[in-house]
Amino acid sequence: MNIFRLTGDLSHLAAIIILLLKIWKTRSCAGISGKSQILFAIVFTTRYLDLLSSFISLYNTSMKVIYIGCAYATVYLIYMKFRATYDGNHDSFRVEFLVVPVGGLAVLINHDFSFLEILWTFSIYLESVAILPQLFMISKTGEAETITTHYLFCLGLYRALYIVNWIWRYYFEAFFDLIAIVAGVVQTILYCDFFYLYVTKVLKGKKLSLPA
Amino acid sequence: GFNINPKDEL
Repeated sequence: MNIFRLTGDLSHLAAIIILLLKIWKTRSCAGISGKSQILFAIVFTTRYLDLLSSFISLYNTSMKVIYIGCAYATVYLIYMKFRATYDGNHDSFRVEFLVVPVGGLAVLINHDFSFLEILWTFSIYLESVAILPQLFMISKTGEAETITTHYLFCLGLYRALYIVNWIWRYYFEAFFDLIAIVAGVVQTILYCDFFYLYVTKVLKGKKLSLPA
Repeated sequence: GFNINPKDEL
């Protein structure tokens, strides 16, 4: 464990909790893509099946359980408890265009052609694009609530910190996982446009709105 | 050698 991975994980946790609290406090999931949240629930489920087969550390196990629990709680709030506030008309990204190619890629490019390994690879590829329905929704409505932008910033920060973590581990631990690194870099690039808007607008006290 | 893919990350 290094400081970049730890702060990355905590930033990820902060993002998840910010989103849960936003929905809970406002009793509304307006502006939130339920599709992205379903994709994240699938990501955690397929990646953390190793909870049943291998133990790494108490930290590792507890974080996995918390991530999975929060992901399903978020999906429950959006599609069940606060369903009336869910903006399905604007959440129109076609997720099959992500899931099908990502599934095919996981079968073709992986470290080992075994059931658990392919599911793990699938989760890595899927996570890299799972935020697209959310970004698509914001570009479609042309705006995002400030709290939603904090959520996205924490998610993007988590990805950026993981890249620093990989550079660290490459030099100091002789560790690298090419699949995770390539997918992680792709994922971080997807946030760049948002980072720009976050710094130039939200941090200066303005609402995030896009020109029509 | 390099340690590839030990899956200790989240």
